[in-house]
Amino acid sequence: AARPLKRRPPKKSNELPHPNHLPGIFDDVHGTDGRQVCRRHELYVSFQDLGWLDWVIAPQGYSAYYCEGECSFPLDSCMNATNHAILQSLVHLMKPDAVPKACCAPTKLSATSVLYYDSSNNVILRKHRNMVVRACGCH
Amino acid sequence: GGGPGPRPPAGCPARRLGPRERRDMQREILAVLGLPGRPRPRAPPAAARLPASAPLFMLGLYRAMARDDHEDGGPPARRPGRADLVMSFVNVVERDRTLGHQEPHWKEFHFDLTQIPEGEAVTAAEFQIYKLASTHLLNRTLHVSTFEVVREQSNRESDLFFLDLQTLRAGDEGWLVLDVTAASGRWLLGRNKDLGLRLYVETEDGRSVDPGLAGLLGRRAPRSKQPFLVTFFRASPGPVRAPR
Repeated sequence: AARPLKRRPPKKSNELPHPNHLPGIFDDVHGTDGRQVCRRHELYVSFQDLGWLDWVIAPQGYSAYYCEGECSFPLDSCMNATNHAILQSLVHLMKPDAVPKACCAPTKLSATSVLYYDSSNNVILRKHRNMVVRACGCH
Repeated sequence: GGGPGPRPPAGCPARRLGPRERRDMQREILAVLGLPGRPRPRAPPAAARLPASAPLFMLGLYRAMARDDHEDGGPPARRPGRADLVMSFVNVVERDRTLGHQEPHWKEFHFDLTQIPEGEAVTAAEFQIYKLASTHLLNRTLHVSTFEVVREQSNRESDLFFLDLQTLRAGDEGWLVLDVTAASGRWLLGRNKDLGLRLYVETEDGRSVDPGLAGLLGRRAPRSKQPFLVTFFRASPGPVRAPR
């Protein structure tokens, strides 16, 4: 008997969300209950406001960012959640009083550099690691 | 990421910090950034006057490092990418044994290293000196050798430790970068002692040349061409702050 034609399985789109995909202005950044999902927010540390510019040569300040938002099930792809966080948010649904939601925290940090004078007018360049939030996620 | 700036938690009116809270916050940020308390630069900040050679060089390094920070994970630039801390030292004292004195001629520079912080491992150190094209030596080949002055002796020549040798043409002009990393081992032992660097210049046939005649500039050069020392450190793990 003629063999049935082999149906080509539907192509699965298997590209993973970019690990640092942060919701753009058109993405719906509100979870089901209307509260913000976990994402990165602007936080600018201004050396100018702190009155340090008479000895810090550069920069005038830097964008440190901070993470804020809900980690509620289902943890959308843009939440950059760990498997543990997915599990924890599931268990939270079953036992909300016993197990808290996963929390929104930095998943990728980078450095910032500061150039300043010391008290002998030598010029110092110091690199500070883990000072800038690059991506947030649920942990 | 964009988005509204930090909002005070609901129900708590935004309020300005009092002067004392502001000072506490500044101290806290300084501690996290590992910056010293606000130093009082002796003279008006050099940035206010003509930019000097060291700040100009350090600003170039800063831009390279800041690019390195943003291209996170990219191959770090050769030098600044590996260092956590770079210090530039302006020359404090200069002594010359030039023409009119017995040979060999030399130029000596002293640097105050007391500002070097504890526990930093030196990954590299360079002495940068500007060289003008020499009109006295036609375009002969010159050898510039650098020594550390380990100990000065009153009744004889100082104890010297060889650091670097560079060969160039008398007609060359630009920054000469001498590698003095080998001297850094002693710094961390005796930081309270100045670092002395001595330069000799010789022709191919070994005749001593006055460094000034060879075009090497010292303290009397314009600010943007004065010699300076740059040291690169690999910080030990971040300063552990006592919990407050």
